[in-house]
Amino acid sequence: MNIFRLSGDLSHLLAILLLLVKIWKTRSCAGISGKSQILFAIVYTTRYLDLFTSFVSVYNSFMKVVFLTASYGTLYLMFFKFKPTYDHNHDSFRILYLIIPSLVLSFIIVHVYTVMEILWTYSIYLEAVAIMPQLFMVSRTGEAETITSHYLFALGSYRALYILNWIYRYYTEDFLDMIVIIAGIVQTILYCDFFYLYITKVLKGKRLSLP
Amino acid sequence: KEESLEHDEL
Repeated sequence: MNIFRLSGDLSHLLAILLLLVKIWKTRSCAGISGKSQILFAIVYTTRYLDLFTSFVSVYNSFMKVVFLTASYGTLYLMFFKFKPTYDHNHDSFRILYLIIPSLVLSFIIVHVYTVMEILWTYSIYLEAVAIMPQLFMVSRTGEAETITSHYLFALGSYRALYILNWIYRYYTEDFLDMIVIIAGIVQTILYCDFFYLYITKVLKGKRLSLP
Repeated sequence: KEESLEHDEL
């Protein structure tokens, strides 16, 4: 554990809680991509199966349970409790285009051929692109609520902070996991355009709207 | 049979 990893985790946690609070307080999931949320639920489920097979620390296990619970809680709010507010017309990204290639890639580039390892690798690849339906939705509607922008910023920052963590770990403990590092870089690059808009608009008190 | 790796990150 180092300061970059901890900041990344807290940023990730903040993002997930922001989203839940936003939906709960406004009683609406308008502007949120249900498809991205489905992908994140798949990501957490396939990655955190190791809750049952390996124990790293109380901290790790606790965070895994929180991420899983919050993720399924978000799905429940979106697809059951506040379903009438879900803007499915604008959530039109075809997620099979992300699910299938990630799955194929996880069979091709993987550290060890075991079921658990392939599922873990799949979760890494899928996570890298899971935000695409959400970004596509923002580009289609041309705007995002400020709280949604904060959510996206926190979620994007998490993997960027993890990159600093991997650089730190490379120098301090020779840690080098190319699968997670390359996927993490791809994931962060996808947010760059949004980061630019966030810094130039939202931080100056303006609503995020596309030209 | 090879063992799965232990991943210590989230």
